[in-house]
Amino acid sequence: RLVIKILEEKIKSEGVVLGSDILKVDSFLNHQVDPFLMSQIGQAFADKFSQAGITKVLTIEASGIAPALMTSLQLQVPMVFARKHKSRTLSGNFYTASVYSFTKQTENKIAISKKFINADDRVLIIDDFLANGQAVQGLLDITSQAGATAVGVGIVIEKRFQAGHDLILSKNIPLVSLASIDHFQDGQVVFNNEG
Amino acid sequence: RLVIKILEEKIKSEGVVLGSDILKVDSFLNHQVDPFLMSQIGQAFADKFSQAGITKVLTIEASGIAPALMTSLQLQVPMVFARKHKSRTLSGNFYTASVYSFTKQTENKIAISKKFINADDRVLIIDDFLANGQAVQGLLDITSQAGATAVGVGIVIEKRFQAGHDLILSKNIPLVSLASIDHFQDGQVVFNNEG
Ligand SMILES: Nc1nc2c(ncn2[C@@H]2O[C@H](COP(=O)(O)OP(=O)(O)O)[C@@H](OP(=O)(O)OP(=O)(O)O)[C@H]2O)c(=O)[nH]1
Ligand SMILES: Nc1nc2c(ncn2[C@@H]2O[C@H](COP(=O)(O)OP(=O)(O)O)[C@@H](OP(=O)(O)OP(=O)(O)O)[C@H]2O)c(=O)[nH]1
Repeated sequence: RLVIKILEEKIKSEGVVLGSDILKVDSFLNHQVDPFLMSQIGQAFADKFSQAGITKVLTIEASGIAPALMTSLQLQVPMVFARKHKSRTLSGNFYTASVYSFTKQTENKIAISKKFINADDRVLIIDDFLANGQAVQGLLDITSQAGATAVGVGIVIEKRFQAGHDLILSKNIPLVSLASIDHFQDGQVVFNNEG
Repeated sequence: RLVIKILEEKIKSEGVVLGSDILKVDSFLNHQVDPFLMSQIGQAFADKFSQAGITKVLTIEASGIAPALMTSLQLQVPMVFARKHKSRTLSGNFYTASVYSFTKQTENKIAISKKFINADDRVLIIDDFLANGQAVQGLLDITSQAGATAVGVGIVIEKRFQAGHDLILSKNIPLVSLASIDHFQDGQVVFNNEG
C-alpha cells in the first residue's frame, strides 16, 4: 500500500544507519515528526485491524505516542501511553512490567494505571520500532495482568534481524509491520520486500 | 467555542484536584488520551494561529506530543518534541535549555537538534499545562538560540494563579489557552469565565 512505499522512501532518503544495528529516523518519527505521515500510518493500522473489535490502543512514551494517537483517532477509541519515568500525577494503582535493555543491560519499569485497562478491553499495541521486542512484551504483560485481550500489534519499522518479530508471532498475536528491514548493508537499508 | 466547552466539561467531570495546586486529568490528556478531543484541540490552535505563517510546532515530551501533533497536522507543518531524557539516537548537535522545577527544586535539561530549527523558522509552541512557565520558557530560549521567531504559544490548560501566563505575555508573545483555571475551591475547578 501507498504508506509503505512512502515510509520506505523516507527511510532510504532520510534515515541514517548507525553502527551495525540502529536506524536513525529522527527527521520524521523520533524527534521531528511528520504529522501527515503519522496520519497515514494511523489509517493503515486502523484499516488492518478494523474488524478486531478494538477498545483501546496501547503504546509507550515517547516515540510511540504519535503513531498510536493517529491509530486511535481512526479507530475512535482511547489511547493509553505507558509511563517509563515518574510523572507529576502518577499516583494510585498501576500495572507494571519490566522492560530489559540489551544495550544498557538494565531493567526498566513501565506502568499503566489500572483505571484505564480492564478485562473487557481488546487491545491494539502500537510502537515505532520493533527490535528485541522487550517493550511490546512489557505491554503484553500488562494487558494480560489486566485480564484484557491483546488482539494485535502494529509496528512502524521492524528490524527482522532482531528477535522481536518472532517473539510476537510465537504468542499467536497478529503483527502488522509497515516497514520491515531485512538487514543493513554498507550503511544502507535493505527491506524484506527487496533484493 | 465548542472545544473550550467540551474541555471544561471534561475537566469538571473527570479532573481531580490534588492538594492545593494540581489538576489531574490523566483520563483524557496525561496518561489515557482522547484522540478526538486532541483533534479538536489541534483544530482550535490551528485556527487561532492560521495567519501567523508558522513553519514548525514545538513541544516537550511526553504530554505535549498529542496536542502538538494534532496542531501540526492542521497547520501542515512538522512538529518537533524536545527531549528531556537521553534517547537512543540522541547524538549530534543540540540546542539545550534549563527548565527549573519548583517542586523538586532541580534544574533539568531539554534538547532540540539543531537540524530541526533554524533562523527561518516561525515557531508555535504547544503544551498541555501552563503553570510556572518554565517548560515554555525553555522552548522560547531554544527558539531564540536558533535565531528563529516565536510567533505564539498554545496551551490546553492554564492555571492563572501561577506565574506562567504573565511570564509569556511579558515577552509580547500571543498566548492562546483553551481552558483557563482561575483557582481551585474545595477540590473544585473554577474557570476564569465563571463566577
Ligand atoms: N531510532 C531507533 N530506535 C531504536 C532502534 N532499535 C531500538 N530502538 C529504540 O531504542 C529503545 C530501546 O533501547 P534499550 O531500552 O536500550 O533496549 P535495547 O538495547 O534492548 O534495544 C527504544 O526507544 P524508546 O524507548 O521507544 O525511546 P523513545 O524514542 O520513545 O523515547 C526503541 O524504540 C533503531 O534501530 N532506531
Ligand atoms: N497533571 C498536571 N500536571 C501539571 C500541573 N501543573 C504542572 N504540571 C506538570 O508538571 C510537570 C512540571 O513539574 P516540575 O518539573 O516538577 O515543575 P514545577 O514543580 O515547577 O511545576 C510538567 O509535566 P511534564 O514535564 O509535561 O510531564 P509529562 O506529562 O509530559 O511527562 C507539567 O506539565 C497540573 O496542575 N496538573
